[in-house]
Amino acid sequence: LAHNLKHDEL
Amino acid sequence: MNPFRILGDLSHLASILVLIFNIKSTNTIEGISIKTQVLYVLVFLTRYLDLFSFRLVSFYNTIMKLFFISSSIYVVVLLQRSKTTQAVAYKTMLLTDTFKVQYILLGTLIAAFVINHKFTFVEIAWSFSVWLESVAILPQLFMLSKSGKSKSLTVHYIFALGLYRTLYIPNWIWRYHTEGVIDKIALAAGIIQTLVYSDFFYLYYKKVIKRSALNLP
Repeated sequence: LAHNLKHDEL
Repeated sequence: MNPFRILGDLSHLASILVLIFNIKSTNTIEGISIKTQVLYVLVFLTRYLDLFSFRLVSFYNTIMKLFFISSSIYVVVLLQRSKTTQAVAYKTMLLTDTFKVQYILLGTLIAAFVINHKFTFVEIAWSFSVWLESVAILPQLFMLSKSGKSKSLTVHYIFALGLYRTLYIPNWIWRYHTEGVIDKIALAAGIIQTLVYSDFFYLYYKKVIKRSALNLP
């Protein structure tokens, strides 16, 4: 889930 | 997306537009640190490696990432170009832009190797990018404190840039409550970044906001 957050933010 | 995230992204976008507009309209590079700008190129290139995986998150996300990479390179090109068109201003910039970036690079590289989600190239690059971003403004702030006086547009640029990561903190808290996700590395680096800006924010408040309040009829 942390992975998702990282690529979806700038 | 929550309001903090949107406002954060918009202020990030605004900061870069203010900077480019500043250089283009006044045709001067006075007060801008090329070291900070080169660090941002490095930040975006190492952060957005996921673009090459072609598993795109959203149209918005991809466009913004491409914009941050290309605009940061464009700013460095503009500054480099001034070497011939504004030889004196360029030399003055180099003379006042004396922050030792090698310490920043070494420190953030070590931080990336020690603190990351996984010991892989992409993860270490992402971590490096996040830590580097948190301190990349230091050469610019150092230059500002040395020269004492500054062009107001440069100051607005720094303010908008600092505001962006500060707004990301309530965004992360929001996302933790609504989605149950949080990235501890991004959060820690975001707090450091906000602290790096805190002194500047205080001066900005005292000089820019209070002064404009005094000018009101």
